Amino acid sequence: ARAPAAPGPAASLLRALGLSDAPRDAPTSRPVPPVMWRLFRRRDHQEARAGSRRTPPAAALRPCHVEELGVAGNIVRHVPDRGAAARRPEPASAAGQCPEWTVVFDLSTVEPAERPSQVRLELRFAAEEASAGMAGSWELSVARAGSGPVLLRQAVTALGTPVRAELLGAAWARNASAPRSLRLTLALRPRAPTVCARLTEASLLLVTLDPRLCHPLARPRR
Amino acid sequence: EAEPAVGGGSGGACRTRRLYVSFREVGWHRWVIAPRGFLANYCQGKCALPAALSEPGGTPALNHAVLRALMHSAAPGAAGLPCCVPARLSPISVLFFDNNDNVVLRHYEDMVVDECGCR
Repeated sequence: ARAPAAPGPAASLLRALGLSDAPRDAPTSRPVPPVMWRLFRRRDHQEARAGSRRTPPAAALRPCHVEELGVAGNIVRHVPDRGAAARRPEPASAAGQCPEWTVVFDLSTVEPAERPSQVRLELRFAAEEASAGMAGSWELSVARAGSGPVLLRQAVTALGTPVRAELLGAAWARNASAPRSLRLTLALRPRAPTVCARLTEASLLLVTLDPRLCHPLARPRR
Repeated sequence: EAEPAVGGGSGGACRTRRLYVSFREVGWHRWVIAPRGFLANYCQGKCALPAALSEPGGTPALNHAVLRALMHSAAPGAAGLPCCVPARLSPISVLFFDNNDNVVLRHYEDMVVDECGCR
């Protein structure tokens, strides 16, 4: 039998970069989130400095550490909510009940060897009525989609800024590898009779450490 | 783009040579967001004396490579010359879209040769 053709140089380089295949073209409709640009620029700047003779690399850059987020890691992913497109418009809030939302994150590209070091839910809300104010007092609750207990509760005092909730240790066990998909049910309940809010954007910032791509710092001196 | 090898062989003393990897050249420019490419460089050159004596940073050191070079100058057929290899490397980070439309930032160690040395 003919031996399989040796992979071309591009395929070998791709595999060396830990990517199974070349992704298809970039989605035209998806801008690069500012947080990812910021992390890249900060990292790029540090690596350029590490390359210069003046700064010893170990001092300038800790391998496998995301300085800006202060956690271990060598892969950062910004995962959009898959549920947004399928989300039905919320019913008008009746009898004081505010709507719940289901968000879905596809994590099938995360490899089993990767260890999560930060799982941050990023949410944006808007007041349901333009005339309603953006200040007030709400309580965000996060649960697994379907039945299940509330895994996380967090106070929200304003709607104008992004709401961030750390899920590691709450909706995601610390040493567990990534599920193929993470489905959550969110609710934002007003503490005092105010108007319900509307979920306008949901995403997940996932930081993982792939130990196979890390090696210890310089060997200890004998 | 690579700096041409000297004299088609490994002439000249061991040093860092320029090698630029362009993502456009391998057709990845549509899914790699940044950078457009990176200066990977490579090492080439002879490690005979006195090149084997000089270390990146200019501080002469006695090590295995120097012993081999000394042996080679005394008995050329014995152990051969030391090799010209990366002595100092830097990491790079790549920002790209994966197949799930996630924006991914990956960090790769030891991707850029900053300095070469004889080993």
